[in-house]
Parts: sequence; C-alpha cells; structure tokens
Amino acid sequence: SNKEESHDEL
Amino acid sequence: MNIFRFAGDMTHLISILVLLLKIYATKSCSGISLKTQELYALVFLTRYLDLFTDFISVYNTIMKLVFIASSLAVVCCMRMHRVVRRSYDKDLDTFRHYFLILASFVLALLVNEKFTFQEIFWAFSIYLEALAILPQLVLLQRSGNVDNLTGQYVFFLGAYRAFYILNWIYRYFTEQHFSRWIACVSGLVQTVLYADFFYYYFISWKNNAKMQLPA
Repeated sequence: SNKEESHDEL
Repeated sequence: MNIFRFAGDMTHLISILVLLLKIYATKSCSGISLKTQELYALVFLTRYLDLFTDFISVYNTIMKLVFIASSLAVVCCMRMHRVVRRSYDKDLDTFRHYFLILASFVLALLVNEKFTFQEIFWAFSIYLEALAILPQLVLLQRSGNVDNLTGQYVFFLGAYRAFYILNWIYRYFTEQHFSRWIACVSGLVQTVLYADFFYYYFISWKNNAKMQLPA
C-alpha cells in the first residue's frame, strides 16, 4: 500500500 | 533495499557505536551535546510508533529497536552515570532545543501525509531529525576543538545522511510512484547542515591534524 511504501525506511 | 540505503543504515549504526565507544571507553561525554541526544531519542520514539502496528521486515524491526534502545542508553548514561556526567560540557550546550521541538511539531501539524496521530508524529520526527544536529554543531563550534571520536561520530552521522540522499535518487529512478517529498526535503536540509562540518573534517584529515573549528 501507499502507506507502507512511504514508511519502509528507518 | 538498495546498496545506498543499506550503507546509510550501517553508517548510522556505526555512528551510534562510535558514540557509545567514546562514552564507555573514555568515561567521558565531553564534546557531546546532551540536547542533540535527547532530540534523537524523541525522534526515534515518535517515528517508530508503527513498531507494533505495521510490520515491514525483521531487519526494520530490529534496527528500530536498536535505535530506540541506543539513543535512550546514551541519554541515561549522560544524565545518570556519576563519572560520565561530570565531563558534560553543560555551559557550552545551551542551545534552546525546545524551540526545535515546538517548530517541528507545528510544521508537522501543518504539513503531513495524513492528519492522523501516527502520521503527524511521523512527520514531526522527520522534521526534528533534520534539526536535531544543531545543538551538537553549536557545541563543537563553541569548544573549538573536536576530539577524535566525536569527530568520527559526527562524520558517520553525516555519511548516513549522504547515503540516504543517494538512496532516494536511486529509488526515484528505479521505482514507479516514488514520492516522499517530506522525507526528501527534510533529508536534504539535514545534509546541508553538515556541509560546514565536513569541510573542516576533510581539511584536518588532509593535513593529518587534529580537527579544529574556527571561532
């Protein structure tokens, strides 16, 4: 999803 | 995950290890800003609120826990440890970091991906991380001298930022729908803040001399 994509970094 | 992001995460991890090494080996935190360390602890605590709600990978979860634990360990050590606490440059570390927290929070309320509790704190942590190095840079500027391990610590932190920018450039060209301008713009601002430090770091490295910042 879009949310996961934008928060997959640390 | 690409090589640039991995290199960024590793240099971030190394910077924390160097900091812990400095504090534990020399039993001293001179040259280290407690305010910057407190801001980083706040950054990790507010960014990783998704730790229990969104699972991305084992790698991400472990790294998040490591960053939270290590940042809290540094703050506790600088505040509580009898010997370490004495070496803290309290008079040089006078940056009003509450303003950075306030400014980041207001900005997060105004500019976020979604107006939800988690998203606002995520944006807040991104903005605060960009500014969190300021008390540290001001402290080094004021003390003039930068000891070896403190210099390495800030160098690796800056390297982490530089690798993340390469990571975003890479992702921009290799992924469809790659848009994360909040993180990218903040990351760019954060990296620019290191430019001055890097300049003097490389001069001292080139001359093989102890690092000094101009008054």
